[in-house]
Amino acid sequence: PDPCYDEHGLPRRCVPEFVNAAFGKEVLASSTCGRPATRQCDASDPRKVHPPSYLTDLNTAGNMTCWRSESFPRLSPQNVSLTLSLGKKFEVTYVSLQFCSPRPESVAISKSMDYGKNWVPYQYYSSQCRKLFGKPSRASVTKQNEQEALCTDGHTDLYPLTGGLIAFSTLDGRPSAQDFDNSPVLQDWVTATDIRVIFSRPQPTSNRDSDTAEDGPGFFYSVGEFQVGGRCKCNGHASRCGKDKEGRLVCDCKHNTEGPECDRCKPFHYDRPWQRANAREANECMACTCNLHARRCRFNMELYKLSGRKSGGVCLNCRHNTAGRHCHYCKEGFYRDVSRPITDRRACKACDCHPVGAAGKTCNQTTGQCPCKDGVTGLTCNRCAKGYQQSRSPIAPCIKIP
Amino acid sequence: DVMPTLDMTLFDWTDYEDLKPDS
Repeated sequence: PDPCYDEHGLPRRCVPEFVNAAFGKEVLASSTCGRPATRQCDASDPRKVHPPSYLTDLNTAGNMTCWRSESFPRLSPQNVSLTLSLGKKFEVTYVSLQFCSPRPESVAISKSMDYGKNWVPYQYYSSQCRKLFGKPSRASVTKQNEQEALCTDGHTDLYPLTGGLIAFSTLDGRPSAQDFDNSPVLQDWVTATDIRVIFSRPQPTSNRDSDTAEDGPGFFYSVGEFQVGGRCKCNGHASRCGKDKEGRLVCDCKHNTEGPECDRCKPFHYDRPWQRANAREANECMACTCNLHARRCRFNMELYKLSGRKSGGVCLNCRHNTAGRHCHYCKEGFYRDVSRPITDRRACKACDCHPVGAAGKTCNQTTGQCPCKDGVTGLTCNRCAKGYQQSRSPIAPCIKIP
Repeated sequence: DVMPTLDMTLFDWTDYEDLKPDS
């Protein structure tokens, strides 16, 4: 059964499964050890490589593979960034990092919603929040600043020397999290196409892990697991994401929606504006009512409001001689054949008014009666009325019999 | 009684050439 429809075939909200969106994806690291080779790290030796791909690979229990940065001189520790592209918009629930080195003294997590063009802060960790990031440590979030990155002085202890965790929950402590369906602010807050982590101030590792034992402790960053927990963003209109023809990750949209995130209505489904699905309402896109006489329509907000927010579709290019917002009546010069349903291709018949007997070409749209000249009769005005006879004048084709 | 349909050949189009149907 399709999770996007209930047992009666009615649409309902559906979401892709919760995944580690980082798994198997490429991470760009601004620094990676091994070139040139050192005692602990050699890019040409499979036993001593620590590439960024180890951040998002499968780690079996007790066999964690670790990425590792270059080592820095003790007095000039450098910033190192890890950038992960998710390939499409995801709704991120958490970002976590499991370290193989001691955790850095400071970490900044940021996100992009436009594939890396712009970045916004997500969360800071530092023992010196104010000094490094201009933020108070341990601030709280209110309804007024739910899209603001916080700084915390937790998670930055030197110990454990290995296996330490940094885990950021995107909704934790944010007041509207309980009413996520009705909070566009938080829906926006959890949306990301890319995640970037910047480490600064590495803490000393043990001499054993140092590249040069005689130099004392080493200064580098090493991470075994970079996880981004969340769901492929489909706005409640898809239960899975897959690759399109070009290999891009896209939602498998239902409810008459389309787009990478099911973020618009399919053509001809513009009877009401696109909306995200929620727990109460699937908000599926509705087809315009054009009685099978039009292939295109557009949405009109004024009509939608006037209808009590029920219908705003306006059919375009009504065919088969129909006209009107829903192609529901016959255009000028045609009349309704009541023996056929309005959806029939021949529901509208030509008036066929007589070129001499009729006073015009437009007939009554319901009865088909043409406007007849004086003394003329018949549906198409093609006969003289009783008491009249045909004349020689095309202006007055029937004259009273003397 | 059903009256006969208008006979187009009976009309004098001399002064109304522009009103005359094509066929």
